Amino acid sequence: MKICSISNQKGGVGKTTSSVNIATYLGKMGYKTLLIDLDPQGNASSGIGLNKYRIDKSIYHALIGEIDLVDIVRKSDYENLFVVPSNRDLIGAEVELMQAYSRETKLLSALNSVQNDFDFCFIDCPPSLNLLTVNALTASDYILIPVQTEYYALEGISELLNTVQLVRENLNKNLSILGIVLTMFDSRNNLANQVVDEVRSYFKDKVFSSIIPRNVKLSESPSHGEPILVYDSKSRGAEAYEKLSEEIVARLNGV
Amino acid sequence: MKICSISNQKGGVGKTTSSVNIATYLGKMGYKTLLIDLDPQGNASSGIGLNKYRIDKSIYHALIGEIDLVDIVRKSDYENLFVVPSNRDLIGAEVELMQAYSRETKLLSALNSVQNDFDFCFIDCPPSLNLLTVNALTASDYILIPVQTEYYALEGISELLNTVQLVRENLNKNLSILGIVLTMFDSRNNLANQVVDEVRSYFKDKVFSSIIPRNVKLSESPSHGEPILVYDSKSRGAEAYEKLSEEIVARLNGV
Ligand SMILES: Nc1ncnc2c1ncn2[C@@H]1O[C@H](COP(=O)(O)OP(=O)(O)OP(=O)(O)O)[C@@H](O)[C@H]1O
Ligand SMILES: Nc1ncnc2c1ncn2[C@@H]1O[C@H](COP(=O)(O)OP(=O)(O)OP(=O)(O)O)[C@@H](O)[C@H]1O
Ligand SMILES: [Mg+2]
Ligand SMILES: [Mg+2]
Repeated sequence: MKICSISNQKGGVGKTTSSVNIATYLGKMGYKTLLIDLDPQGNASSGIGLNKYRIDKSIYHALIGEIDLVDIVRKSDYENLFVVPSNRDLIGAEVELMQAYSRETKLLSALNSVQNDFDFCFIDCPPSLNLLTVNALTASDYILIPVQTEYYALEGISELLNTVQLVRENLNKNLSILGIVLTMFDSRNNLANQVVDEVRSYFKDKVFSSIIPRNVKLSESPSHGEPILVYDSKSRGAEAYEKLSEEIVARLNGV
Repeated sequence: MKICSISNQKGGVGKTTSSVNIATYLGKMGYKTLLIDLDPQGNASSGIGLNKYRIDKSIYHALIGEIDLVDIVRKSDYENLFVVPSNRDLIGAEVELMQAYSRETKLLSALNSVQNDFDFCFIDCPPSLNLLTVNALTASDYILIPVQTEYYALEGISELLNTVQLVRENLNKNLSILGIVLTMFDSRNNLANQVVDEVRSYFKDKVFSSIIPRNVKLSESPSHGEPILVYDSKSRGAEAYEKLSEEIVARLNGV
């Protein structure tokens, strides 16, 4: 199983939208895929159609060792896609894990129980560089970084790279950057084009060639609990995530 | 000095954009205003024109008691507006404060040193319900909640209200909700209109009547380090924040 964290501490850049939609496309392509919701907000869980208020055991219970992760994996309504949901219990995980031994490797150990069950695993991270995100990066082979094509989104990248470096040096020497995906792009907007140029010149071929456009269908689909390939597979948002998913598979298989 | 936190754990909903622009309009109206950047990303600091890489002492140093807050207050380029900047040191604050005595009231104590120097103080919070946000809420008279007119943004509100309640019961019985501000509104979008209706029916007159439209000038202004009233005071974004700021002052003075 190859594991990829989808992470950026800047808020609202498309982490959850990317996690849900990439995982669904990989499932459709025939890869057995696991989506882990590591954000206390539980957006990935509801974006994939779960009712987070009816979730009894979540990723929180696997992190604190109360239950095996394999026992909380649920089949989603979508082909080859399985989910480990989050719920509000996760809010307390940060404080509780702080005191624990090997607090950074709780998720890594929990994932052992499903290591041979899936081809790929994607982890939707919260908007911070906290212990939950460090757990995700420590457990991952790769990080995928969504970058919104806006000014504030550029500012946080160097901090994120610092954290990736620290995790690689201290906790997980395998961690590498799978790529950067540019999101919510509006080609009519000068600033957006400048951000694309800047990110491309800095990250070069690490930047995926598929850019995700700002597309209202992408923001509507979670209100129906459906990924974009089900909600509106002909939309510009769906086509962009499909192309991106093909690029991702090529990198995951060929890397 | 009346203190207001601008907080919502959902990422990218307009916390920083609101903090920077409300604080600037209140300064222009003649109120001596302090803006505190409590987000390690430092977006409010750069949005108001500071270069966060040249910031030596930040809010971090006041939180850990290394320096008095009054000694790190800086005059901004804008009328009656002063800033306490953030920088990357703040990333470590969460872990360091965890072990400290009275860890939730560090900001409250730090603000004592400027209590009589300003009319209003606004605190830009990070996208989480962590110790930094709890410090902000514990130090505040009010919370202002920006809510993006999108589906995922609705999901987190009940959690935020839970946290406000817990802070009120355990740490700060004065804390009250100043109001809800709807942001990034696109009137042509069905979902956005549904979110407005839902928020209005739940929060009733706590919702400010001024709604902030999605307006490209608002996302361009931080790349020039300028608030909207300087970057483009005739834009729809500027007019909306001006009207909102008048409503805020009315509530702060009349409450
Ligand atoms: N390409 C897009 N076009 C239009 N809307 C989008 C797009 N991608 C995401 N959105 C919407 O923008 C908002 C932010 O996206 P999302 O919640 O996926 O970001 P996030 O990084 O996961 O946020 P958080 O930091 O809170 O976890 C959501 O309301 C989502 O529906
Ligand atoms: N009304 C608006 N119209 C258009 N763009 C906006 C508007 N408000 C904010 N933005 C842009 O949307 C992005 C998110 O806004 P902002 O950074 O203020 O949110 P935030 O809640 O502070 O995010 P974080 O959770 O990361 O702290 C920024 O790039 C900002 O420039
Ligand atoms: Mg998310
Ligand atoms: Mg912000």
